[in-house]
Amino acid sequence: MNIFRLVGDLCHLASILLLLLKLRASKNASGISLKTQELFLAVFVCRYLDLFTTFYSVYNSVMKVLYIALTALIIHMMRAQSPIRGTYDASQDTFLHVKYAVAPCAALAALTMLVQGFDVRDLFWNFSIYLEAIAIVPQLIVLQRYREVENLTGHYIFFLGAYRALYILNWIYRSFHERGYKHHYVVYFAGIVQTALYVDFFYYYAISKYRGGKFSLPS
Amino acid sequence: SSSDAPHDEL
Repeated sequence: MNIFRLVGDLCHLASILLLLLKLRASKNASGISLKTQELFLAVFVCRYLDLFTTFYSVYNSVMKVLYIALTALIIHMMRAQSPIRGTYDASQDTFLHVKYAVAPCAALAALTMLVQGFDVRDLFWNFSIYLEAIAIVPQLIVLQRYREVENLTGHYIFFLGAYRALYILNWIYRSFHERGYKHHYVVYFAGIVQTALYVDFFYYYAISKYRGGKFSLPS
Repeated sequence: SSSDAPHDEL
C-alpha cells in the first residue's frame, strides 16, 4: 500500500458517498446516468470475484464489499425508490447502449486470454478493466446534455476522476519501489484512457471553482 | 492466476 493508492481508494469511496448524499438530499436523480452506475456495478462484481478465492487484507475486502453494496444501493434508489425514480430521465441517458459497451470489452478480454493463457477469473478481471475505462462515458454525456451541474454531482465526478489519476501515480510508485513488480500494460492502457476522459471535465470544474460561480459546461 | 494481475488493487 502507498499513499497514492490509499488516497485514491478513499476518493473513490468519497465519490460514491457524495452521489448517495446527492440522491438522499435532493431526492432527485437528474443529471445522473443510471447506465454508468450499472456498468460500474458490473465492473465491481466481475473484478472482485476474488473475494471468494483470495484474502488480501481486511481493508481490501471491506472496500470491495462497500463498492459493490453502495453502487447497488445507488441503482436501487434510482430504479425503485420514490420520488427519486420519477426524476430519472432515461431519455437523456441514451448515449451508449449497454450491449455496445459490454460486447467489445468481452471480446477484448477474450483476446487478452489468447495472449495470457485462459483463466476464468482473469477473463472476468480483464473484462472489468476494459469496461471500467468507458463506464463513465454515459455520465459525462448526461452532464453535457444538462449543462448546469449540481454541486454534489460535480464533486462526485471530480472525486472519481481524482481516484483514477491517483492510480496512475500509484503504478509509477509501485514500479519504482516494489522489487519484482510486474508491469501490467492492459491496466496502464485502460487506466490512462479512463483518466483522459476526465480531462475536459477537470478543466471546466477548475474554472468554475476559480470563478466561484455556478458550474456549467459550454454548449 | 496466470497473468500476475495486481488483484490487491481495487
